[in-house]
Amino acid sequence: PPRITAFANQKGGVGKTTSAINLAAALAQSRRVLLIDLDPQGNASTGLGIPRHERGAGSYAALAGGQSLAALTRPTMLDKLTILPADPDLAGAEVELAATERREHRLADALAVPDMAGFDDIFIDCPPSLGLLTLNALVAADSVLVPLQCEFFALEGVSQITRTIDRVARSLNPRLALEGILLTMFDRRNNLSELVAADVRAFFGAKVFATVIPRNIRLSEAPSHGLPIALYDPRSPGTAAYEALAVEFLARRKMA
Amino acid sequence: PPRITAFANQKGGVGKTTSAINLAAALAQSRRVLLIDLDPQGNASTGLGIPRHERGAGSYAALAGGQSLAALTRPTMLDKLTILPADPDLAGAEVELAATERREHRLADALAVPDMAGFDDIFIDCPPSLGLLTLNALVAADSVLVPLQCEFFALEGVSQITRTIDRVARSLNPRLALEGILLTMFDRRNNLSELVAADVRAFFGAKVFATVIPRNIRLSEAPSHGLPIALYDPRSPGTAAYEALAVEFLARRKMA
Ligand SMILES: Nc1ncnc2c1ncn2[C@@H]1O[C@H](COP(=O)(O)OP(=O)(O)OP(=O)(O)O)[C@@H](O)[C@H]1O
Ligand SMILES: Nc1ncnc2c1ncn2[C@@H]1O[C@H](COP(=O)(O)OP(=O)(O)OP(=O)(O)O)[C@@H](O)[C@H]1O
Ligand SMILES: [Mg+2]
Ligand SMILES: [Mg+2]
Repeated sequence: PPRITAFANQKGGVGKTTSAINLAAALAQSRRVLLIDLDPQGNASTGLGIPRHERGAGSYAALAGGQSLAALTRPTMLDKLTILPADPDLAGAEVELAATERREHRLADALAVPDMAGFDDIFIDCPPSLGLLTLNALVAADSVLVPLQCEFFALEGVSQITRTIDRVARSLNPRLALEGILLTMFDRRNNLSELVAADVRAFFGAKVFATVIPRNIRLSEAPSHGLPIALYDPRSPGTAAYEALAVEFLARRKMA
Repeated sequence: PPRITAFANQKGGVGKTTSAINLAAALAQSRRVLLIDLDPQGNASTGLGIPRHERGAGSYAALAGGQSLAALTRPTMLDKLTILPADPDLAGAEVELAATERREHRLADALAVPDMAGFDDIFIDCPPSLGLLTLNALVAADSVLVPLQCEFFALEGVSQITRTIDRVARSLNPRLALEGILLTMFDRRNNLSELVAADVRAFFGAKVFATVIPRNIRLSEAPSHGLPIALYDPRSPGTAAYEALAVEFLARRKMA
């Protein structure tokens, strides 16, 4: 069965979507990957070329039940990369699902179907909160990749997401583990990045990916063209970083 | 009575907290300002020097009711700036308040007390979501200041917050208006900033503040010292930008 990784951090703007899209695209060179957009903002769907006006039923429909996943997923510009786009109804999901049965397990139940065997990896892009949508991702996932912007406010919040992972592992999903902490938007020119990176490595040790994603303007330009960085600018530092991350991501799996 | 301004945008990391802290500090040179931290991350509280371990009852206690606001607010390093810090219980507020009476009006009710007459301005820093906490801020507020990072994903999401403001104004709070859209992290060195700024001005016209906040590393360093930018580095471009914003903010009020 596929391994499921959630990209989660309640701190906003730390690179969850950028990392989910570009790591998925790098892995999709050799593995079959499904990216699930569980954020009502729908940035991962836009970043992979699904315009807003073309989004029919998507990840909300999968949570609500009743449609087969195969009917909801869409191809992307990469053969081996498939997306389950965010649909407009996702914005109301937290309130609507709150009073339903197995409200935290809706996504896990939706993914427990034979269709999913066609994927090697499933990634879930989460919104910047620890509400019911992120909780659904943590219950469905085997592990969590936590992107962490090299800034002070982001550093302050990292224990909130790691404590939540521990709590979910103790109660709702015993197999859930921290995949790793990924340092993003690292800016060599400024001291703060170094200080934050040193702090995080001192505290989390081997749980921090060796690969660091540099601040690279091409990464923020690529989504406006609906392309992952590897297709938008193959020679950019952003492409090199996410390809190195893909290699490390798979190597860490083998050792785990 | 004080004017109440919510700092809201569901897109994460766009400068909500940074703008709330530094505009509050600039206005507090001549006006009495209360900053309410309604984000479970508690970044505004940290940014104004209230360490995590010293946070007792705060904004969650105000929502839950039963304590006078005067007992919950704290002084800051600026005479005229007071803060209502985030407390740890805020993380569970969305779920806990969901089933209560007047759940969207809890903050508005808490602020409708004589104590508040001692302030000229009340600012509310919101989390990156459109859930019950942000809804409480929109129901309590006279207007909403929407910080917008000059990046593609942030641009994509701006209609989500402006549509929400319209919806709340039609149903729960008829006096709610858009205070303005504030362009943040503007980077002269890159084209994307210019493109986004031009797009936003073309669409929102005079609703966009003339003052633009540049990307300035000193703004991201200041919170690690628990200081607003004006005290951390008075000669930085960040200080100049928020002081110019304070002048424009007050001038736009007079014209409104
Ligand atoms: N390494 C990088 N270098 C430069 N810009 C980046 C980098 N990574 C992400 N960005 C840009 O920074 C912004 C925030 O990134 P992104 O939207 O991926 O974060 P997020 O955690 O998914 O945000 P949210 O919390 O809103 O979901 C985006 O505009 C993105 O294009
Ligand atoms: N003009 C600026 N120049 C440089 N860095 C900035 C600027 N404004 C904010 N920052 C930094 O960018 C990050 C995001 O800003 P901030 O935390 O204020 O955004 P936010 O919208 O409040 O985030 P969240 O959605 O998580 O609440 C922070 O690390 C902050 O220090
Ligand atoms: Mg995102
Ligand atoms: Mg904030």
